[in-house]
Amino acid sequence: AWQGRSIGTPKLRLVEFLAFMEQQGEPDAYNKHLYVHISQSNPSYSDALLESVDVRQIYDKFPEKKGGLKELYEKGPPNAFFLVKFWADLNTSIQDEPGVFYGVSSQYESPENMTITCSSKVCSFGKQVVEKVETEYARFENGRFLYRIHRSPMCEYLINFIHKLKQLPEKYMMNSVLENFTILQVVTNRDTQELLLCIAYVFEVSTSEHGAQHHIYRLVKD
Amino acid sequence: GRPDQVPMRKRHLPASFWEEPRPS
Repeated sequence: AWQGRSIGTPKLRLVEFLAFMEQQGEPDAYNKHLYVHISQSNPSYSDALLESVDVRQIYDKFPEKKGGLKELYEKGPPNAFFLVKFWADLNTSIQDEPGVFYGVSSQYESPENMTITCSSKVCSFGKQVVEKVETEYARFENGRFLYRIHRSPMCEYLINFIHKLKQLPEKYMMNSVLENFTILQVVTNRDTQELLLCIAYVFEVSTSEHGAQHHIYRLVKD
Repeated sequence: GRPDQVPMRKRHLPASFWEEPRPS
């Protein structure tokens, strides 16, 4: 059911992705605030098929030189490319005091046993400002291989960015800043260098009182 | 933004790109 409805290919599928802040020492859900969240653990045939976006519409929002989105897309495979529009939830009641933990967790699944490399590039005006590269090994569970990046600490740049964003008095000002803030995640098979998933993230601030929202698109080139 | 950048609103993007989903 997930094919065409969520982020994934027959080789690797995103199960969950979240960025959060949490009061340390009390890791229960009540003290955790989710800035963004994708959960694809229960795909259904009733879910809508993904709409598509022409990848050329967003080239300049991501690195354009060597290893940039254009070069990655031309190399393919095209079915591994997705765009996520996040409406981030900045409406947290957790006090930003020392000891608060900022983290990112994600989980992938695959029918294959691989070692994967996950690169996350934070970009400002399309230029990379920080990159984190993580390597994950498979764990066999319930008939498939799971890759779990659990509570990876958020980098200082992102924490400061969130702080500054929250200080802006109006949502339109936050959205104006977010127009030039993007993240590109590339997951590759470490041993073969095959590209498994490429996810481009763009942002607005949520106006909902029900937490973070998102739309997922396939990236195409017609 | 940079002067050579086209605002996102002026690009060819699906209408849903500007509609925050309602929580399910």
